[in-house]
Amino acid sequence: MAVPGFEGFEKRLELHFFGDDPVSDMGLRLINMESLEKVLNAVQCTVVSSVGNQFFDAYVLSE
Amino acid sequence: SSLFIYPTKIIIKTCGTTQLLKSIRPLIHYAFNLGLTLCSCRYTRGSFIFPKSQPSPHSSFKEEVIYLEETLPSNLCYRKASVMLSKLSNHNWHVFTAGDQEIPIDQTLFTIEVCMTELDRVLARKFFRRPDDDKNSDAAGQEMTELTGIDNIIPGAIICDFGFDPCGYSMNGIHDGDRYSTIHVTPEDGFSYASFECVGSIYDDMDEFSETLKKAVQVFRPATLSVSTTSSSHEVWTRVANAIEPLGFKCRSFAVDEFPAAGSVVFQTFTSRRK
Repeated sequence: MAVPGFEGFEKRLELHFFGDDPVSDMGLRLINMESLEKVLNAVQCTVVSSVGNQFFDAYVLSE
Repeated sequence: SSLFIYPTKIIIKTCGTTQLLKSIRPLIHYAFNLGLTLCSCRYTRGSFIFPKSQPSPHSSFKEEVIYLEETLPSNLCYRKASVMLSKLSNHNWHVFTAGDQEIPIDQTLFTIEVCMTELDRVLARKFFRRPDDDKNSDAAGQEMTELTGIDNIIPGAIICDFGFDPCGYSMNGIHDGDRYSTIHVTPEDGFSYASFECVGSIYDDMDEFSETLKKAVQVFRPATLSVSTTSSSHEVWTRVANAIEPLGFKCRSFAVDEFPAAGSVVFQTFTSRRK
């Protein structure tokens, strides 16, 4: 059987949250890197690069 | 692959054999600790090139939907799963949405997801690292961004790019404050693939949006592409077809469906007339 190549087609997940009394206006951006790494470990990828501004954070992931 | 974190929104997009849906439980947990509750979920993907290589819970769309149904909290009671078919074999669009009836969705925003296959071979070669290059992956990514014209797709965007070794490319763009764009490339001949995704508002300049889409497709000149638009506005998908067909593509299929907590999803496929 031929060895398959790399699967390019992505899976995409978008989650929205709300809070009557959130801890901060920063909301989910307060999730620390250690916790994010645990999430990404479950997915089986890691952060390789990042950038952010006052509105959101963007991470490039391995894979 | 990419991850975007806003104060009340997370978008995570991963390829390969990643187990994306396993992120849901821990994300709900960490959000709860911050006083936030999940109110909507949207999961989308195309047809895998190598479906038999996908691990659980991604071995089939049926398995993914079962996993989502079991993982999401009960307040997300409006749920729908659908496979939007195209006339092209292996180019179908899989959509699952779930929403809380109490929380309305923002109907001004739209999302465009472009999937391109059979990339132009000459253009795809630009996403291979040179064997003798001594650059780190950030510098290699920056070189690919400039060499391919990706930096001109959305002028003024802050770009975070990464050139994988020996080949492959990912970039995230930040522009106009809270907008993102992202590109991922697998350039190997035989299973070459590139994706482009961006968000916009129905109040944006639609001519500008069309130009952005054209420029993104021209970076790769694929033989086949599909475009999924999630929007409450009919103008967005119309603009997609009007932007892509003059580039030498013919629309092969069109499908539309309504989803709770997401709006209308329109899935269009195109093939190059040069093929």
